[in-house]
Amino acid sequence: TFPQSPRWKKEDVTYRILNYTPDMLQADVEEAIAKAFQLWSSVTPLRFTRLYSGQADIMISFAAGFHGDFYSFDGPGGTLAHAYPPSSGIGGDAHFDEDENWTKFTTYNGYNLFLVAAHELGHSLGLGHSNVFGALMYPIYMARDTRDYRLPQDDIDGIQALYGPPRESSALPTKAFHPQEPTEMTPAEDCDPHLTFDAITTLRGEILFFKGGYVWRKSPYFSDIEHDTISSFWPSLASGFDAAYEVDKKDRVIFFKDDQYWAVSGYSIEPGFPKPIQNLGFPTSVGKIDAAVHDQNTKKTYFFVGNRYWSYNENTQSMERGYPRKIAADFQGIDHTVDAALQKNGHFYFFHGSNQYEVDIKNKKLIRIMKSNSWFNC
Amino acid sequence: FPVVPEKEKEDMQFAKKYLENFYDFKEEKNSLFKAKNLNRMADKIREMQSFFGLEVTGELNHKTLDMMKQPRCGIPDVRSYS
Repeated sequence: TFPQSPRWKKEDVTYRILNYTPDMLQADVEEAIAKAFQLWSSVTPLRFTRLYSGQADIMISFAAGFHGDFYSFDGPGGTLAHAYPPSSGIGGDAHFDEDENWTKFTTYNGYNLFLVAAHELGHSLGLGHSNVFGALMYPIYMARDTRDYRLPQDDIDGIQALYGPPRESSALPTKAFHPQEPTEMTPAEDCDPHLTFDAITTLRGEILFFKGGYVWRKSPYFSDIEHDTISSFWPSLASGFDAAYEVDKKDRVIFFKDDQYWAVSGYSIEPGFPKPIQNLGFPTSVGKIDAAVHDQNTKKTYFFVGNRYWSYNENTQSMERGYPRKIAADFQGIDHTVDAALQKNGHFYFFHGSNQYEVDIKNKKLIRIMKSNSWFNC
Repeated sequence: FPVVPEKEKEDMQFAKKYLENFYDFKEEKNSLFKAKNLNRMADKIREMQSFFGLEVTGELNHKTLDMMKQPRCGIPDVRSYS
């Protein structure tokens, strides 16, 4: 909560929508706001009534830049919205930055108004920020599925510390709101000899190994292998990848999942992604790719699909003519599909099941075969 | 992740603004307090890293900076609006 834990000293709280964003239909704005209030009323005794004129407890508005309080908005990105804790006057009011692109969807090129409003109304009711990753009151925006959205337990605990649980008759028992059960499988062991990977890439001198929703991180700066969830780096890409590669000169990593791809720089997903893989020149018959690796010397990127591969020219941003070709025809000793691929120390490493094949980049000849997790100093 | 070197200065400015907005960082305007400012900023970076569960180093590393650049709510993380 805020210092001195300000809260509404009544259970019937009013709100009014002062204006609308041109990004959405008015009905969609009203639905998003109403759904956000319902999230909080379902776990407290509070009841929210919409007013259409006069002064309401919670005044909701869209504005850009300076908008009459001491906290101007900052254009697209950065700060999305803010709201004031319960009190008279500006207390409780919620302001949304009109320079953002508001949407009722959970895509990557807009901010979901329901999610942001639910967060800001948490402030309007007296909640501060939570440092529990995944909580609604976590300060950073995270796109997530809003169908059947359930309030995480941390937020329920916070709001009920201020207002208590709902009256028995008026809402679902709070136990109906279980925190999102982790759906992640337990992470595989680093030194399991049968360990396989979905995708591998370098990133600013480090090597990232992906499997399911997890990533192993091998860094030249630390001796041990770090093991994280992917969501701790890219919350909206939590489910994992089919392939990944780095174009280091552009400080850019490309991730592939099914028929889409994303470009990231560090932790930031570049705007306008995901894009369909057909944008790269794949025929529609290709629904996903198995592996990708970039050769910094030739500026070519190889994409592996089944027993064939394509060569993509990063300079011209186009597929090369004469492809796809058989992998085995050009990479001696690679007679199978490729799960993941890596370029390091002048070699390619092609991963297939629990084995990896070290290939000389220049003559494309097989040098040796090792266990896939030989990078983990087992 | 490692820092891409050439934009460190602007990153420092960005971080200072972020810490002022969300972590109650106040910089002494008088340049005589430069060292004191740097220490105070390192403390605020530690506070922010601790809030987000990052490795608490007090240094403006890439992971910290990227977390600062994520779209977010305008309410401070450690104090309410006065």
